[in-house]
Amino acid sequence: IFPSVLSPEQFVTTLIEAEPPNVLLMNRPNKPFTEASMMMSLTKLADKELVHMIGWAKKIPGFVELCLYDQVRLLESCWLEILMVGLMWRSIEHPGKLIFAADLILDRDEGKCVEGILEIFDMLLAATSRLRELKLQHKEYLCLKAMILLNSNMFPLTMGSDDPDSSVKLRHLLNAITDALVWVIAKSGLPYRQQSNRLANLLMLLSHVRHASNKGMEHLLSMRCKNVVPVYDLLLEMLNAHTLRDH
Amino acid sequence: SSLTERHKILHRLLQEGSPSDIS
Repeated sequence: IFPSVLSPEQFVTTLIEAEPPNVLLMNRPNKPFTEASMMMSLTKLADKELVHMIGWAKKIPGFVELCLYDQVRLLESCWLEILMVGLMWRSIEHPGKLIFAADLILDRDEGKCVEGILEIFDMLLAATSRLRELKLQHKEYLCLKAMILLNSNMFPLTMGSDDPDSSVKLRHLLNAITDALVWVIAKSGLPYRQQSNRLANLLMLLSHVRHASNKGMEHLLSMRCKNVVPVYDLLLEMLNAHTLRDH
Repeated sequence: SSLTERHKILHRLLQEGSPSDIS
């Protein structure tokens, strides 16, 4: 389905239907955590969520119409931001806690057992409190998450791709998701001026998500280099994309 | 390495069925 033929309402409905299931860790280690056991839990969960994230992206109207090269570049750029914004949404009603999964709920202070992770937990908790303050609505969250994916790569995507129309399609998609977010905010009944403020406030939050993701990526790479945690499968591929880029 | 080489699993997931099809 090409996004330009969908109304903003239809676009949002498709985003609701595209939502991935809530993932469980299943074999949560006993407390207290050690550095290795916490990192193992977090990476196992991330790997499971990543598989569902690919399925979610494919259900965003127009995403699979982009060339495969662009689909890969977008996902490898934004995967940790998407995981983090999902974590924030799950944690929004639970101040001071990070709801990684229903069976992996961490208090801020539990971050002390992994070197360097407390700073990232604090960034995530701060961004989550801001979303709580703004009373982020579910449909707004869905639009922001899709926007993170589609806006994740600032470099010309089609270099190396065989489909010159792909970047035009991506621009159309970004316009469609912007229209959808504007429509969701307008439907809330806020006065026009406050609608613009809300849009700006929500979009400004995205730079904090990007910042937390960059810090998280750096942290995960260092944990892997120090052999604190082995990284396998899809997570390894996604992490390697960032290692290669950094070099 | 090329994008295809470094993203074998991602390519497979993008080109094949839904995540529920993949064990």
